[in-house]
Amino acid sequence: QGPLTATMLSSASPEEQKEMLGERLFPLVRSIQPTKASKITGMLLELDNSELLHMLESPESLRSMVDEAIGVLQAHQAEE
Amino acid sequence: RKSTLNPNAKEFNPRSYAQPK
Repeated sequence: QGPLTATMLSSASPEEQKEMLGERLFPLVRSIQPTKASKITGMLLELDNSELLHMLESPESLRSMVDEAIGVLQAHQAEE
Repeated sequence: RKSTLNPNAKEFNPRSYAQPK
């Protein structure tokens, strides 16, 4: 299983594209933040696919976005 | 800067990985 590419995504429907990206992102997100990986992956999947492909190739970008998602979730929970 | 991330996003549950409880 090689890296996911824009060409591979382009042959799939928009829903399938997010599914393919999510399947790749989830284990990486879980390795950074085990307890909220499903929620965080769902949040990241709302970003542009080009940005998601970049995150799959760049652990630093992914980590910084996961950290941001954790911050957003904590702020949201504090509001409730 | 306000984050573009949405805390109400739907959770992603992968098919190929067991879900931790």
